[in-house]
Amino acid sequence: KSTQAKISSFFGGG
Amino acid sequence: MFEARITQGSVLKKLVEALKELVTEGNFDVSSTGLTLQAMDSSHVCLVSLTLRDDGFDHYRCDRNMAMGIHFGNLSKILKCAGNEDTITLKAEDNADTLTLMFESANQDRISDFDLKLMSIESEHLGIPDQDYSAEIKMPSAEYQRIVRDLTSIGDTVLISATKEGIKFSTSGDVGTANITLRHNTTPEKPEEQTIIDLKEPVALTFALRYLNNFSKATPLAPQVKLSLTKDLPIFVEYQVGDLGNVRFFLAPKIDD
Repeated sequence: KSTQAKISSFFGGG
Repeated sequence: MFEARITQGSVLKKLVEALKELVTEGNFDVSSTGLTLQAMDSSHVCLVSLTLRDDGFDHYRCDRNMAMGIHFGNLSKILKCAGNEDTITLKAEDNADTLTLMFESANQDRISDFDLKLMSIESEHLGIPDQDYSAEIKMPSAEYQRIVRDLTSIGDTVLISATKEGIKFSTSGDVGTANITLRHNTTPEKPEEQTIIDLKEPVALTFALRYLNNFSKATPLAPQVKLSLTKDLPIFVEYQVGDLGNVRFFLAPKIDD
């Protein structure tokens, strides 16, 4: 089983 | 005021068709250096970044920075009214609540203008780090489109593995399994038909095919596409739009529980 990661967990807010 | 004119209006039509299903709305950020857009899909799994440089337009003027909130479905409706050979001019006054699109036919015998209502969109800007990738693959954009389309008919996710042997796309589903391997191939005379694999270290990542398939809607914009992969990071899919700029897609990986 795998989970879909969110893009914001890789690229910080700025 | 803002004014941007492009003789090859079909490029704008193709751009909006490429983005409209992935992102329903977003801000066109205009400044003296060009037009940019950064937007996430509704589930916040992928990010689209569009850059159109000022010098890529036939005429470009922007007196002050503005964020123009665009509903892409509505912009698409208007751009469908432009002919493929039309010159398109985008115009907006400072702090305007509409964006004017003017279409001129190639022989100047038909001129039309449409006003698109702008929206106020709160958008979170993400910082995309500059980084070195473990594997970079340049391939014909039509080949990428075919691979993701074919695999989407078999499975929901794809394992992309880059090794010395080449780049392998694997999926499985109810009907069975599929593996497609591409090898480094610089024999075609035309550079846009070549496949170039630049591998620093082997890498394997899993992604949702639905999004990779959606990115391939940008195929009409560029003969080549570049995929960049690094362990545990989003895949980066890039289309160069001639001298005008680029469209970049980032998709977060599936992570094993």
